[in-house]
Amino acid sequence: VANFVLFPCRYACMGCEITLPHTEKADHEEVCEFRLYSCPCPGTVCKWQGTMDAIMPHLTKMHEYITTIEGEDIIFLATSINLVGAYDWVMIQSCLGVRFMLVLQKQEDHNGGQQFFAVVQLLGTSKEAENFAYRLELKGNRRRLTWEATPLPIHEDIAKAIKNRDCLTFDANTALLFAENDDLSINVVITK
Amino acid sequence: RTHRVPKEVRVEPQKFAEELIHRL
Repeated sequence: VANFVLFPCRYACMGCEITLPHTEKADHEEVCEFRLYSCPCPGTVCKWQGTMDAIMPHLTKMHEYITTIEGEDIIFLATSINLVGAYDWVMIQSCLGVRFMLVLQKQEDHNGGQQFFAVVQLLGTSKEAENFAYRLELKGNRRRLTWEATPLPIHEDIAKAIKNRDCLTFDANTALLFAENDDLSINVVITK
Repeated sequence: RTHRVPKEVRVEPQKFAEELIHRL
């Protein structure tokens, strides 16, 4: 009998209106966009979980070092990029009616080599993310390095994108070509 | 034609916490 009955998603109380056979219920609930999301801050041990609407209030309250800037075309100026060790530079760009998390991450390998990764994540669903494109550009000294892609949706892990090199990737030597006084200027342009 | 200068925001580095945990 259960095969003929449609069950509500476990996140129905959060707004999901989907009903489906019990055989498909678990698969749907794993990707349901009404489920709780983890804090998107990279490299932190924040255990917060909440709904999509609660993410931005959480970031401004609990991660107050994250600055928000308005505009589709902005300059993300990462300071002190030559510090030894692994670091994140994080900010929020608000434009086109939505918000994006901009992340520059520096990692060190076992040989002391440094890699930089820059990526943009929409604080929204994968369906919404498909409507946008972002461009990250390093410019200066008669050189230009550009990466263009669709922003990651909120449920995709930034760490996974970095692991897959699905982001702007460059090493410390390249960073030095574009840096001025230990500061790296990244032009971020978001389009619909 | 005028060229709009994009707004610039200075972003300070944050210590990558996962690395700190690994060091403990």
